[in-house]
Amino acid sequence: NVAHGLAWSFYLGYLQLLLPCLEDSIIAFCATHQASSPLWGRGSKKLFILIPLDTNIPDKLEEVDDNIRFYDNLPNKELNRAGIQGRVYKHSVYRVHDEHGRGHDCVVEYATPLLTLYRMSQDRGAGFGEPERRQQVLLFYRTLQEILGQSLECRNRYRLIMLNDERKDDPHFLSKAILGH
Amino acid sequence: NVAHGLAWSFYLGYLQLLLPCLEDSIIAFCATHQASSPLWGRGSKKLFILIPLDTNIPDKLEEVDDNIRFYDNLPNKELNRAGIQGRVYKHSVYRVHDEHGRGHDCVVEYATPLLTLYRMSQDRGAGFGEPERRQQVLLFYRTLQEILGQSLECRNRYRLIMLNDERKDDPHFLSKAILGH
Ligand SMILES: Nc1nc(=O)c2ncn([C@@H]3O[C@@H]4COP(=O)(O)O[C@H]5[C@@H](O)[C@H](n6cnc7c(N)ncnc76)O[C@@H]5COP(=O)(O)O[C@@H]3[C@@H]4O)c2[nH]1
Repeated sequence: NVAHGLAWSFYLGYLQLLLPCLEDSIIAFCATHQASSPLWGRGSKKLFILIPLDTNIPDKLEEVDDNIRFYDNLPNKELNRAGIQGRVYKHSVYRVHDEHGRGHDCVVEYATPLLTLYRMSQDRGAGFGEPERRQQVLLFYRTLQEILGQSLECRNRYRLIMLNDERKDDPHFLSKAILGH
Repeated sequence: NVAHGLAWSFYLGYLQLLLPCLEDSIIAFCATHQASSPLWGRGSKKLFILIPLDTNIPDKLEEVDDNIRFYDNLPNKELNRAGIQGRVYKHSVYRVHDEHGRGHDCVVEYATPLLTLYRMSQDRGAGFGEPERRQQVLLFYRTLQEILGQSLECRNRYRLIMLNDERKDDPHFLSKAILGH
C-alpha cells in the first residue's frame, strides 16, 4: 500500500525533523518581520498541511486563489542527511485574506507525497490508476493522522486540511479552507 | 509494499527533477573549482547512489571511511514545489582516495528513502520488522533499477551501488565500492 509508506516517509523524513522547532522558527521570523507579527491568529503558529483529494497540486498557492499571497520564507534549516551536507529544509509563509479583507499570516503547504501519488497515476509503469489514487489519498490522510496523533513531539504543531472536490467553482475556496481551521 | 512507493517517490520527486541537468551542474562546478577539474574520471559525471542492504546510513560519508572527504556542494537548484517557494535541492561532491593515494572527485550520496525503511523497522507502530526490511531494500533496488532503466531523460546519469553486509571489517570498504564503479 503505497500511501502507508508515503505517510511514514513524510513523518520520519520531514515532519518529525521540523515540527518540534517550528514555533521557535515562527517567533524568530516575527522578530525580523515586524509587519507580520500582529497577523498571526491564536493557534496559528503551526504547519497547515493541505491534502487535496484529487491530488491536484499547484507549485504556488496564489495560482489557485488570489486571496493568498506569498509573504516570505521562514529561516532555512540545514541538516546533514545521508551524505548531503547542509540539506536545506524550509517552509513558506503566506498572507491569506478573509472575506473582510483582513490579512492572516500562516505557514501552509501541500503534502508533497501526494505529488508522487498523482504522478504515479499518470505513469503506466507504476501500475496505479485514478480510482486507486483516491483511495490512497484517504489512506495517506488516515495513516498520517494516526502517526501524528501518537507523536508527542509533534502534538499541536500541525493542522491537516483535507480539500474535497466541491471546490471547483469557488475562486476563494482555498483561503476559506485555510482560515476555517 | 512500502519499498515500491518509496522507489517511485525517489524517482518522481527527486531523480527525475535533477538527473537531466546534473552533468551541466558538474561542468559549472569544475569551472569554479579548478583543482577539482582533472579529478573527474571518465564516466564519473553521474550521481552515485549508495544502497546499503542493512540500511545503516551515516549523515556524513567521512564517518564511515577516512579515504573519503567532503569537498564542496554543487550549485543549488531552487524549485517552487507544492507551495514551498524556492525549495533547495543540492548534491555533495566528495574526494575519494584510492589505495595509491590518488584523489577522485564524484557526486555521491545514500538513497535517503532507506532511512525511512530503517526508522520504520524501529518504530513499533509501523508494523515492519528487520526481516521484512532486508526484503524491502532489495525490492527498492530492483524497482529503482526498473524505473531508471525505462527513463530516457535519466539514462546514463546515475550509478546504483548496492552495499552488502560483508564490509564490517574493511575500513576502506566504502571508498573501494565507489571507485569500483
Ligand atoms: N515539502 C517538503 N520539503 C522538503 O524539504 C522535504 N524533504 C523531504 N520531504 C518529503 O518528506 C518525505 C521524506 O523525505 P525523504 O528525504 O526521505 O525522501 C525524499 C528524498 O529521498 C528525495 N529528495 C527530495 N528532496 C531532496 C533533497 N533536497 N535532497 C536530497 N534528496 C531529496 O526524494 C524523496 C521524495 O521527496 P518528496 O516527494 O519531496 O517528499 C518527501 C518525502 O515524502 C519534503 N517535503
